[in-house]
Amino acid sequence: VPVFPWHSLVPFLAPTQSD
Amino acid sequence: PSSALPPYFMKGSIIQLADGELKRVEDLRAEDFLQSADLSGELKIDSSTVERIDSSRTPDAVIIQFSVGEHKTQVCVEVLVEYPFFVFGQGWSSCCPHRTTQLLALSCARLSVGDVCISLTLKSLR
Repeated sequence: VPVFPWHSLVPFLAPTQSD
Repeated sequence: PSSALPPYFMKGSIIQLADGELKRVEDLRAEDFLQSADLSGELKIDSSTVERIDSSRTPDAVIIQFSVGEHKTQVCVEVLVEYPFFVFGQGWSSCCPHRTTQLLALSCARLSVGDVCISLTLKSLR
């Protein structure tokens, strides 16, 4: 049975600087 | 289409928390994410508020605009309508909960503007 790490389930919303 | 979603959102998937504990994806709670991020050292949980949900040119996709973290950084992501996010006080939520349940068997609420989702950032970025 595969086991997945918890952080796979959370989107990584890295702030990107647009300016 | 179901193959476009990651396998770990399927009901019954086994998820390992940072302390080694194993839980099914449908049993996860906000505390599990917060405690795991605390233990990880590198990762930080942010609160990301849904600001807008717009349709996409891509079929079956939406563009979700989030206001991320204390600095309210605006971040847009394009995801499939059935892609689940974890909402504080609500649990798994998607833009099309019916489709999420159909494809993944994962119980889902409807993701709406104003919902506060769990997201990750790197501590070193701050």
